[in-house]
Amino acid sequence: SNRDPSPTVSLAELDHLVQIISKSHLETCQYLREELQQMSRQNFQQDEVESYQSKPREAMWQLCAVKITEAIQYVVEFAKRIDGFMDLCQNDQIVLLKAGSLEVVFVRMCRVFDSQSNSVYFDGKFAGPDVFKGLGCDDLISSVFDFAKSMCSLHLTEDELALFSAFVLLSADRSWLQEKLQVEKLQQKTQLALQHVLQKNQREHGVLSKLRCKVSALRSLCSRHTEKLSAFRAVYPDIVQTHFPPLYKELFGA
Amino acid sequence: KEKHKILHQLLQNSTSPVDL
Repeated sequence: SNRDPSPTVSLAELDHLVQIISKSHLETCQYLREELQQMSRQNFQQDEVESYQSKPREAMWQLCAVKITEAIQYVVEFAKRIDGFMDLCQNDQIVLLKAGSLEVVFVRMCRVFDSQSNSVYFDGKFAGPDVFKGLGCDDLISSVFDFAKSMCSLHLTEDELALFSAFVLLSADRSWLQEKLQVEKLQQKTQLALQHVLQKNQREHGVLSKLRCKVSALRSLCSRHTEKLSAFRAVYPDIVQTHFPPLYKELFGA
Repeated sequence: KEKHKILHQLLQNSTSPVDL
């Protein structure tokens, strides 16, 4: 509309942006499609599930913190390769990563999620929600699985997933941004590129609005993760302090 | 800066995912 403050961007520019962001995504996505196809779709056996369940709560938390941190390191690399991200001031780079890196991990989770068996690739095999019982966060785990399942049902291409991840990361409404306008411009361009690619892929009109709904679902998942971490830390402060990855502690204020 | 030492390092490093 006329009130739309979106920057004027040529189709060639949009195509270029799609290319850059897709390339960044593929270079930093942790598992390539080919690797995923070759990965055995083996689920954990009952005795293995029980072995995860019988781990002490703190050991399971530590294991998940390590896995999340590994995935986040790839997201940081993705961010660095997004056109314009490294031109933002350092404060804003940090703000965007602190708020958005786990959200992108949840978005990327649909690549390693099997809807049929409701399981996710974790620690070498496919794990259902019961594997994570020892964390003591059944409601959060079940919401994360539901989110992954609903992302899978959109059947996004890698291009679409790359642009949606960049869109999430470049959220201009995060608190404490110093150059909000700069971030807004980048996010608007990314949204135009996402619309462009959805149109080109002849996706139905509803996909973009479905993706917009996912943004609020992601925020809710992340704030619930923070709540669960605070509750865990209140009981096991020393475990968090001495055994959790330093990057995880920096990101989630542990 | 001290509070986000590792993030700063990661942002400044020219690492590739292979090195991660």
